[in-house]
Amino acid sequence: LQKGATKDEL
Amino acid sequence: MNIFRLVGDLSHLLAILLLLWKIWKTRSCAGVSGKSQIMFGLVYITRYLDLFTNFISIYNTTMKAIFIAVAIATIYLIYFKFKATYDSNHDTFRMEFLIVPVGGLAFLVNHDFTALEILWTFSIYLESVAILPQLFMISKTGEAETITSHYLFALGSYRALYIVNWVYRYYFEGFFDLIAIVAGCVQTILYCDFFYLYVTKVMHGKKLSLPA
Repeated sequence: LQKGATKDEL
Repeated sequence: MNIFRLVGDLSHLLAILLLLWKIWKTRSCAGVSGKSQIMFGLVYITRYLDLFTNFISIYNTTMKAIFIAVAIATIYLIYFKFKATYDSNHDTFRMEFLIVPVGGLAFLVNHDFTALEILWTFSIYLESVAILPQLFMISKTGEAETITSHYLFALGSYRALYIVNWVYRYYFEGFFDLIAIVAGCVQTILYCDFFYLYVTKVMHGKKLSLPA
């Protein structure tokens, strides 16, 4: 599972 | 993107536009906590610092720009244009009691000890408690204008929908962000008693008033 990182959310 | 997050974002957009419209139309910010709005402004600025450096999509950039612009416009209306209608006697929650602990926690608990990541973490933690001055103000005045309660319902719903989005992403995309999830749950829990009042009163055409 990928944690945190991608800030593609508003 | 999934339907839960899209509806959540639209609910969030509706909330902040509803508040701006209410203040502009009634030319009054009575019953609105300026302190909460300042903290929301801080939330958007610290979270969207990557607005120009990290392009994700037109939608993402547009929404970030709108959120920052509407937050600044709302703060301007409250503290400048309609300052005379700002109810400072009831908006007495001490912001520093929220910002300092949240700032400390962001330093201690984060995914990555870099400036941008700590500011993002600060923003996530701050957003979860930013509504407290507004809820505190309503508990002090004992009531809220109907339009203000619609604002709060839309704002509370947005993060509740984000929780559903995180469940969806966990199962279908193997994605999860514990910091966002924990803060999102705290944020939504803070709205619970308001949600109860909203559903039992406002949805039956009554004014939102707290039991004295």
